[in-house]
Amino acid sequence: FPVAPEKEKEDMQFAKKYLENFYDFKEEKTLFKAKDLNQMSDKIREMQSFFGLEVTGELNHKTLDMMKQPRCGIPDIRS
Amino acid sequence: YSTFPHSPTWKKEDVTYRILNYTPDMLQADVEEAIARAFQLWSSVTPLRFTRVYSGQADIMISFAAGFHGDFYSFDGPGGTLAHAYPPGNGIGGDAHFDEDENWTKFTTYSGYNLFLVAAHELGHSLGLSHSNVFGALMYPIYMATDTRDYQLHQDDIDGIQALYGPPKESPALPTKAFPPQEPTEMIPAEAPTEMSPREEPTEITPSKPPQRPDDCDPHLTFDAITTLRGETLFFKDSYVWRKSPYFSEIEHDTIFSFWPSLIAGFDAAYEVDNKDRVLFFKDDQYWAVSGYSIQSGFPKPIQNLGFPTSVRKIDAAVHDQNTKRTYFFVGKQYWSFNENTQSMERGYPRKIAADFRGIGHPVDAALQKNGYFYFFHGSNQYEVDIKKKKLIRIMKSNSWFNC
Repeated sequence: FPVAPEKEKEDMQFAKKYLENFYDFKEEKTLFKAKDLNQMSDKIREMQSFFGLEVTGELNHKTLDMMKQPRCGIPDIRS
Repeated sequence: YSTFPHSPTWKKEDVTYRILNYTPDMLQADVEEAIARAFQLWSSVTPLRFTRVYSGQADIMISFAAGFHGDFYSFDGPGGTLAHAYPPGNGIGGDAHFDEDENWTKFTTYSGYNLFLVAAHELGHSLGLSHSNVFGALMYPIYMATDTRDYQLHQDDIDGIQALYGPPKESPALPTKAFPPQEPTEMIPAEAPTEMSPREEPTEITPSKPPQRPDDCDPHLTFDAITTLRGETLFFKDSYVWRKSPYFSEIEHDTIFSFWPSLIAGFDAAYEVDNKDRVLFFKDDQYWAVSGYSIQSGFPKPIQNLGFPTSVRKIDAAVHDQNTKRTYFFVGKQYWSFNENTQSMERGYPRKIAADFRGIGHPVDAALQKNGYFYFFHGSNQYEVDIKKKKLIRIMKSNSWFNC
């Protein structure tokens, strides 16, 4: 659905925490924002692939919705 | 399935467990039964035997806690993470923690999480399984509200645990007691272990097949419910939803599950209160509120909360009038008017539909307000009504919105 604008930032934060918890995403405080976003896209791809979603690397609504489902606290992918 | 790095397992067949505390959401006996049944699920397909102990250190220590609880993985309040458990090992190894901020239940309900289901998943971790990406497997990371009365492990779960421990020897071992229990607890009357029958060829477990997907342009197409949502229009039938968006030309056709996995399909009615970014779904004598994909907490609620008499057990259709801030509920040949500002049913209702909506002399399946008109759906027809002028404008096929 169209996302109520103020939620977009909130969703991005939520997704970052989800990927840190379950997909071993480490947000490096780099000066290069693009690099950081690429890393996050890679992790989104891993998560989309695990759940059989369309692998786009983008935080679309189906991906975000899957992230919001009640779940187990153990990571899906670990280093 | 998957295992943890280096595939840690218990190097013995007799594994002990201890329940350290209880959730106030359930009877203690129900907690004990749920845990025992969860262990029995795994012992029935492996050589493992689980013994409950009542003091001292056990291999698997089971506890309920909220927020920070002494390990590095704090819980997160209601929803989100429900529980976690550690792979086999010393100390915290094998332990299972359940988030006390969740509502734990004995049965599968809307208003909580089934402890047996979550415990069975977490004990899979305590035995060395990690997550499975097979939808329908117990070790799938996301909680799936499932009927647990005759719960069976998915073949993927069995393959995974038997890769770690092998198959059971002669008969499934049941959890036993080590010491005379301080408090007498009834041993779970389990059916006498039957000889493990060679499993039939595993059938792929798939969610129950939704009814045949209806054709968008079937001239006999009818709808269960229709609502707007953030400028789009959603048409519901059985377990399907059509999405008509002002932003895209084609009609999207999805399952309701793909938007709200925990809502049961087959809505009776739906409407949006647009200035609250809120859509209400009705099924039988209950209703839910969602904001986008999120189901608001505290739902479902009984429709009597809105002011319906107990004689009303379900509603046929609902539509919110953005001009008057009234919501009209249709039941049989009558309708009610609900004031969204005062959150109360208006006096003088119910009234006959035909008295106020010209040309609508029959029950309404679904209702919609769009472009200043009201649309009342009855079977495969819809009636466009100008309620200001109390005039029936035209009658069309119900799916005329799909550019057929």
